[in-house]
Amino acid sequence: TVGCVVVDSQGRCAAATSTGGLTNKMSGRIGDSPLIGAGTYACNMCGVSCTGEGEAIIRSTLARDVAAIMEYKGYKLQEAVDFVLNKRLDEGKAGLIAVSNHGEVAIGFNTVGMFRGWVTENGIMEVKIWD
Amino acid sequence: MGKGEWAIAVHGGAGVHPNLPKESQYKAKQLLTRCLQLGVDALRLSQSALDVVELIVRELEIDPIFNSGRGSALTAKGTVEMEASIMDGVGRRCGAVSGLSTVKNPVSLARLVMDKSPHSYLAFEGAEEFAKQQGAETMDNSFFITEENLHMLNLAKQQNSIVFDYRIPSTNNVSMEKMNGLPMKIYAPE
Repeated sequence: TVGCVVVDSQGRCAAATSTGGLTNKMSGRIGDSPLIGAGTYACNMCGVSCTGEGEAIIRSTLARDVAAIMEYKGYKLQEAVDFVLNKRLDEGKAGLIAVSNHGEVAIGFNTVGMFRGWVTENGIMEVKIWD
Repeated sequence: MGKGEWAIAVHGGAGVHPNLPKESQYKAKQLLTRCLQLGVDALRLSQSALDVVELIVRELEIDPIFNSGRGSALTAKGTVEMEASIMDGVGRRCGAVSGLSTVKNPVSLARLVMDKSPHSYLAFEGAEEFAKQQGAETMDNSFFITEENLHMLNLAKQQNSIVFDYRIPSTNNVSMEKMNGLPMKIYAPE
C-alpha cells in the first residue's frame, strides 16, 4: 500500500491511498484503502492515509477517527494519531500519516517498521523505515 | 509549522520484515525521497494539495517497489485487483475504485470518479468500463505482475496464509513464523 497527504499554502488538505491489497487474497476482497473514512480521509482540518491490517482499519474507521478526535476532543494532530493507534485498533497492526491545516505532520505505526517520509516548508525532509 | 505553511507526508506501507536486504531498503528510501521532491516542486508552482497527492501516488503506483499499481500483491488466482481512493478536504469530495486489473494509475481513476461521475465509488467491471469511457491509460495485466510478486504468492500458498507480509526478502531461508510478534498467518499488512 502507498499513500500521500498534503496541506498546501492555502491550508487545503488532501489524502490519497492506493494498493494491490493482500497476497493470496480471495478475488473480490475489498481492503481499507478505497474506503473513505477507513484508509483515507480529508476535511478542512486534516488529511489522513492508513496502511496495515485492512480489516482492523475498517472496523476502527481509523482515518476518520483522527479528524473526529481533533474535532470533538480538541486534540492536536499527533495526539489524535497516537490516540487512535493506541485505543482504536484492538490487536490490529497499522500505520498512518497525517497533515493538519496548520502545516503539521504526524506519523504513527505499531508494526515493525513503516516506509515513510515527510517534508515541511521550513525545509525539514526525512525518509525512514525503522523506528 | 503555522497557518499557511505547506507540508507533505508519504508512505509505502507499514510492516517491514526485519531482514529486508539493505539494497531494497535503499531503493525504497530513494523512491520516497524522489516523490517528496516531486511534491515540493509542484507546491512551489502553486499546485493544489489535491493535485499533489494524486501526482505523488501516481509515481508510487508505477514503480514496482511498493504494493500498488505495478508491483501489486497478487490474488489467489495470480491476478491483480487494485484499489485506491482520494479525498479533497475542501468540501470533503472523494472518489474510490476497487477491483481494477488493467488501469495503470488507480488513483487517477479514483479522481475521475470524484470529478466526472455522479458517484463516489466504482468497482470491478463498472470501474473498468468507466476507465475506458474516460480514456484512462490501461495496460495488459502482465504489466502489473512481477517475478517477486509471483514468488510471494507461492510462499503464501505454501504457508496456506491468505495474509502475508509483502515486504520480505525473496530468499527461501526467511523465518516465516512471526511478524510483529504475531504468527505470520494472521498478520495482514497491505
